[in-house]
Amino acid sequence: SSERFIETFKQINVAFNDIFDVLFPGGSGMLKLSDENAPLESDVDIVCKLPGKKLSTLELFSGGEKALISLALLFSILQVKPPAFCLLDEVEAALDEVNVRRFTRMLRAFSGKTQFLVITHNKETMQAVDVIYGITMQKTGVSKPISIRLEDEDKIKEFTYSKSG
Amino acid sequence: SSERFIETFKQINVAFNDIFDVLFPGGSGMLKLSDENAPLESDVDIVCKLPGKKLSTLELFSGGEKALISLALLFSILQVKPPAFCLLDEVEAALDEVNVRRFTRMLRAFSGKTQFLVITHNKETMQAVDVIYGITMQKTGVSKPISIRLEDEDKIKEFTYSKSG
Amino acid sequence: MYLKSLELMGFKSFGRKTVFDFQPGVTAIIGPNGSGKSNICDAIRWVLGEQSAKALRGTKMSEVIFAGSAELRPAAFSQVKLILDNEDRAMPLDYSEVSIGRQLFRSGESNYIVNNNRTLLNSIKEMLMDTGIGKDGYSVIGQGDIDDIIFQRTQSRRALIEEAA
Amino acid sequence: MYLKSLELMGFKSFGRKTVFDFQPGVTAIIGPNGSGKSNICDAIRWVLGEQSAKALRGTKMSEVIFAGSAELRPAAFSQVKLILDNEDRAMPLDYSEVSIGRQLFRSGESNYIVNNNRTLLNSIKEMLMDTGIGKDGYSVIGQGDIDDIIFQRTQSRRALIEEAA
Ligand SMILES: Nc1ncnc2c1ncn2[C@@H]1O[C@H](COP(=O)(O)OP(=O)(O)OP(=O)(O)O)[C@@H](O)[C@H]1O
Ligand SMILES: Nc1ncnc2c1ncn2[C@@H]1O[C@H](COP(=O)(O)OP(=O)(O)OP(=O)(O)O)[C@@H](O)[C@H]1O
Ligand SMILES: [Mg+2]
Ligand SMILES: [Mg+2]
Repeated sequence: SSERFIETFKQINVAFNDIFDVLFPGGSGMLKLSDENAPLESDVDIVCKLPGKKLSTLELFSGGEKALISLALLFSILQVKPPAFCLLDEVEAALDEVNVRRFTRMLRAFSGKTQFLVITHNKETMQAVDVIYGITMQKTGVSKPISIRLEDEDKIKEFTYSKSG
Repeated sequence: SSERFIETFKQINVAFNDIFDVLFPGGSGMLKLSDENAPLESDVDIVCKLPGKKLSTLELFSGGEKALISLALLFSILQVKPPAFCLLDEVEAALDEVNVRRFTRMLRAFSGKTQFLVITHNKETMQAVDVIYGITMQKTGVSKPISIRLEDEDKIKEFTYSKSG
Repeated sequence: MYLKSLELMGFKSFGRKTVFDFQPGVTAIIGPNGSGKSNICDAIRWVLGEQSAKALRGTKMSEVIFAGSAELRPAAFSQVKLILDNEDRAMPLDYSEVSIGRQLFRSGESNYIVNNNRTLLNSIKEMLMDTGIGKDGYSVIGQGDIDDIIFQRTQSRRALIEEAA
Repeated sequence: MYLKSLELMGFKSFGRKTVFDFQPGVTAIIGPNGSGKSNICDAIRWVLGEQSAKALRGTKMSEVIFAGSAELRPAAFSQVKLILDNEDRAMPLDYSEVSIGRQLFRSGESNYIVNNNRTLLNSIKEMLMDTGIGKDGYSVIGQGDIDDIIFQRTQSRRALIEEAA
């Protein structure tokens, strides 16, 4: 029903505003319905201002900026309606180190309400998790999981730089 | 003319075969014309076999495998017809550490004939180059280049982890 | 509610029966290119009812069945089981654990199974209605999909918010 | 032949005149998300004759003109100059250096310039004919484009090979 949609939209918008502030310190972001009178058919536009930049055209933003704006929208939906679990496959691949840290801090902050499974090659991300599973194939064509203890630096090194691929 | 095309195609195919062997040790790759009789209208198919794997359907390969197959094709074209310069924008973002090393070794091997400009966030790649340019904006909205000496570890660190973003 | 364990048998590169036990909090899944990480993401989408082979990076659904490798024969069928912890009764069923399964045989026969009883996809969808878990929602973000969240046609942005409403 | 230097003035985020001096070998370009690295890639494509605003991540070509920032007023025009070393006479011109330039004014007026003489895009294309350099060829691989090389419709694979023939 359209009341429920409007109500949820408003909550997500408030969350988006807050989360945007954390991911883009000094910037501001908000969501807008293209047609307030017909919410269920209306488009959802994203309006953002990045620190120091005049432009707000989404297309002109960089690869990393776009990925971070998408993550801000994702986390704002997770805030309003937390799913039991959330699987993220290399979502931080385009981010620089500062932004990866902002992303992992957000993950930690949300991990109380939502369980996260994060597929990654990024060492920073690997340091921000509770448990690590390694997947290996060793030229056999068959995937095999190996549970890795966080303290086991050598094992993690072997995984991220395993000769056997 | 179709003779020239066939001649170039054959040379690229030989190069592709060699380069594929280096990027996927134990695998094999080749190019095929879908219609040998009408080369200028024919499709160019890629047939690969990865070590230990039975499947050869391109779509089923992983993100990193597809990127590496694309790089094999790119380098085989560079081998046959080296351009004066080549600009690569985060082409190794999907690769794991072992494959990034294979990619940077290829860069070095080709850098005699072709000048490379490589946009990257990857520290391994930064260690394999001759010169580094940093680009900064410092919340002003205006890009500014800074030339960085390779030995200047602190400057590089500052760039990859600059607080000012 | 959280994802307690995931069982894969004959699904894509998981030729042997493989069981992942997960904890609440944040779990990283790491490993070389092509080792099978994104296949886990495909397995979760598939068991939650994904009907499109293309969304699982294939051309026909039978390609999810393990095709064989250097050391193991092709599988006769593919099976995935998702076991959700339901201690908090987030799902309206009087079980402290709910297992959702899907099978596909080479013959084309396909089954959905909840707590060892065959069932229909629609009743699984009803069961998961208010949990935020689903193949199309925001609980599974595939490799390369993060950019699509803000750049998709804006209707799908609306659909994401509707899903949360 | 190699790219000796690149001058940007009022092009995208390069609000001030900026000069890059390049060497043969491998140069890395690094910096935080949104700092302007891919804008350099766009500048090279643009000066080599790119006609589509969409290929430069915009919607209309005037968006390449610096739009202003917190500290600098919008630019009246955008200009990029590519200076190629031609000691080896790879280009059929009797100069040891060839400079290729493009300008765009807010009024819509646009010029191509070779060694300070106005010229047409077609004569630039002829000049670069056998060098392998061009906006569509394999000498510029933009961010996110690496996957397209093998996954494009196979006609573009053929076009890449034709370009090298
Ligand atoms: N039905 C199948 N049987 C056997 N192997 C399969 C099947 N379907 C896919 N594969 C294999 O699975 C591999 C891809 O795995 P996946 O995409 O999960 O890798 P990944 O770990 O995500 O790698 P990356 O880090 O590059 O993204 C491919 O090499 C493919 O050949
Ligand atoms: N005409 C213009 N005037 C001013 N700024 C512009 C203009 N066009 C684009 N920009 C800005 O340039 C920035 C994008 O730069 P670019 O894509 O080069 O970043 P990048 O360094 O490649 O980042 P990433 O590492 O995330 O890929 C955007 O923030 C955008 O607002
Ligand atoms: Mg993957
Ligand atoms: Mg970029």
